[in-house]
Amino acid sequence: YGLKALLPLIRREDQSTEYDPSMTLGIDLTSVLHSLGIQGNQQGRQRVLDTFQSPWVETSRSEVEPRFFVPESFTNIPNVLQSGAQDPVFNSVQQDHAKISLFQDETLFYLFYKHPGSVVQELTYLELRKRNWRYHKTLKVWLTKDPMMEPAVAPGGASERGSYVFFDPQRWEKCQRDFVLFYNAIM
Amino acid sequence: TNQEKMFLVFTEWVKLLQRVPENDIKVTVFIRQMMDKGVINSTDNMIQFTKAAIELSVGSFKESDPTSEVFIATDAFSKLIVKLLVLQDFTALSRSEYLRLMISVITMVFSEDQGMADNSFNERPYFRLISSLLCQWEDVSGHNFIKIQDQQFRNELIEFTPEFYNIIASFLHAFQPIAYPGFSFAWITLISHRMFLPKMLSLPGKVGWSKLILLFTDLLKFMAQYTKKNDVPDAVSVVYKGALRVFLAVANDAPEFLVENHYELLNNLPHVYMQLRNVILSAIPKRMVLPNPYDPQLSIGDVESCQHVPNVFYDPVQDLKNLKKPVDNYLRIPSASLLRVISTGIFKADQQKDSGIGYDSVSVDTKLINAIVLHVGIEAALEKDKTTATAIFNTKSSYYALLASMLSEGTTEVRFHVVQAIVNQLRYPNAHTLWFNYVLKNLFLSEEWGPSFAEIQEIIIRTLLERVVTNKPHCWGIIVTFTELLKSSECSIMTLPFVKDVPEVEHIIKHL
Amino acid sequence: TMPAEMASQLESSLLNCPDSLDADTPKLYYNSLSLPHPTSIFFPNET
Repeated sequence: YGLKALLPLIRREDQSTEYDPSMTLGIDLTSVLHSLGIQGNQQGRQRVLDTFQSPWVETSRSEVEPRFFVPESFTNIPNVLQSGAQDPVFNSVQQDHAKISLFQDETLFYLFYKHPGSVVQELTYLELRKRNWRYHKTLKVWLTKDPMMEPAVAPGGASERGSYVFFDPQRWEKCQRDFVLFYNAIM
Repeated sequence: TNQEKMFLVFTEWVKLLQRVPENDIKVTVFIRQMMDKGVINSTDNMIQFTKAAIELSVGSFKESDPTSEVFIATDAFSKLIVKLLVLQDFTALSRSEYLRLMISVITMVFSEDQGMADNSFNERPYFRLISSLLCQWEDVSGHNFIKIQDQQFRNELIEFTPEFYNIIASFLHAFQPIAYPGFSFAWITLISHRMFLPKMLSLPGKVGWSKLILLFTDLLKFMAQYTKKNDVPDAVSVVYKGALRVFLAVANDAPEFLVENHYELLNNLPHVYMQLRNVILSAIPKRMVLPNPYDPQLSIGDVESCQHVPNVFYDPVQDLKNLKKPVDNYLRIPSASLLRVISTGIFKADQQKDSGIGYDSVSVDTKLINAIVLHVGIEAALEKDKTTATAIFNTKSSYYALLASMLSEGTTEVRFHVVQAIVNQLRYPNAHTLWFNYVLKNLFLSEEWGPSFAEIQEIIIRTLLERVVTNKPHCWGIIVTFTELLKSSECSIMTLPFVKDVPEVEHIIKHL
Repeated sequence: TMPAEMASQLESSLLNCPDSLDADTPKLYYNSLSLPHPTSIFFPNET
């Protein structure tokens, strides 16, 4: 019960034989807290249990839908998407695909990323292309030319350097970047 | 057969939900028809239907292509449960009884499934059923069931909601890892589910807290049972990592839960989990700003929050058993005979195995010791409010005397566990931290121990040191107390023989 | 010491541990636009 009992904890060479140090002395919790979305400072404290994905990082591969509430006023807006008095419906690809052209860019991006491997991902892809956005195969983001700048095509014609507007799906915003664009990387 | 009919009806339900949105009138009509046609109009039929639904859901999961949608039937079943709770008029059975009945049937099927010799049990569909049930209940109950038109129904459902969560909690308690190890990882994921844990933490009047403590106790008991010091099975080590993350998340979102329940949580926490112990004890009330514990000008008595008595959700007096009277009587009027009763009453009938740092067994009832120490602290704080500070900040007071006497009369083992219990109360700035800081300092510097002096001092230093050599967090009260002892002019710790005897420790203390 | 049968069940539970996809909000009714459809391999394949 005295100080000598702490020796196996303190002496590094004894650690692995007597106690599991990750549980006794523990570990630096910075990365664990970071993985939970907990910031160091108290001021910026945000709740994390409401969006808790899993007790383990390895099984937290995707976001989970939190509690949310859609007020009545969001559901009875007349003439949304030119639908007149009724709520807009999307029940038939044949009948409804043209409505995609009524969505704003951000809505298209949302649908593209939200529904992988679906009809709507394909339809939003086609619509964004119509609006001169191009999808980068490796970065997995959409980009379009900055209208203010003319890009310089590289000798050989395989790429161009210029200024582009990217849509960042993590930060959910458009941002301008100088970039070397390889033509075979976009679709 | 009747069972086949049940299968058919459930299958139709699953198909219906894939074809129409859930608020479509056809969904309500289907349920109405289920009731009218007697599918679920009696307890027997209810049981049979539930059994059919869960068996089909689990069966369909097991047979589905893993890359496809494997939970369609399970999700449909959970939707049905919510609809049945919300759409029916409850006359014969209450809503609670109805839900309990369905859960009991699910429990039965679960037990049978996991007991099958073919090892085909998979926790995922059962996990998904409860997870979806929680999500769908959340959806319908949002903003006090605003989606429900009828005001009376709405009121009933609002009243029922705490019951709903407590029934789920009871189900989880029955399926704790010690009982159903094949469900352990699903279980831990469920108790920390985003639609369960924050809800239970925030139910009005803290009505979810008792069940939550029960569940956390289940988790800690499982970890305690199978944690050996140096041979932790890999799976248990993974359990620990998950538990740590969950506790950190709770410390962030609802620190008051850890603050008010530290006693019960620590009663079941294996001693070797030193960092986790610190995580629980370092929880501080939201919005409290801690004075810098390393500030050389800091005087703990001047910290304003040290005047506030912390809330203790579970009164440890309930755990005093047959020592309640002797302890309370001693606090009124100390006597040697009462002390004898207490000192002998803290021993267990038999020695038990325990995984501690430096010890493998325990012959005292540590829970009882923790209860006594905390109870004395609570009573001391009450006394201070009733009378004056000098009534308790006084080595002649019965409060101090009881703890000091337990040390002086006790074996080394008793001394260790009493000191541990005292140090457990050195947390954020509050009235208990302040008083136990006073107690510990005086115990350390007391000249009344005689030959036991060195042993008691060593136990105190060991107990404080083990809580600061760990990775952070460290408790504010521990740092402040240890700092005071290190700076004490009355006793230079560095000169103490038992410190000099252990060069590694001497080195650390010098560093501190 | 954990009995062998228990250890084996615990291991099995670890292997089958539900992940965040299992814990996500159920969606039963899919409108026709979000039905599965083969799309480019370069598109993100997780939501």
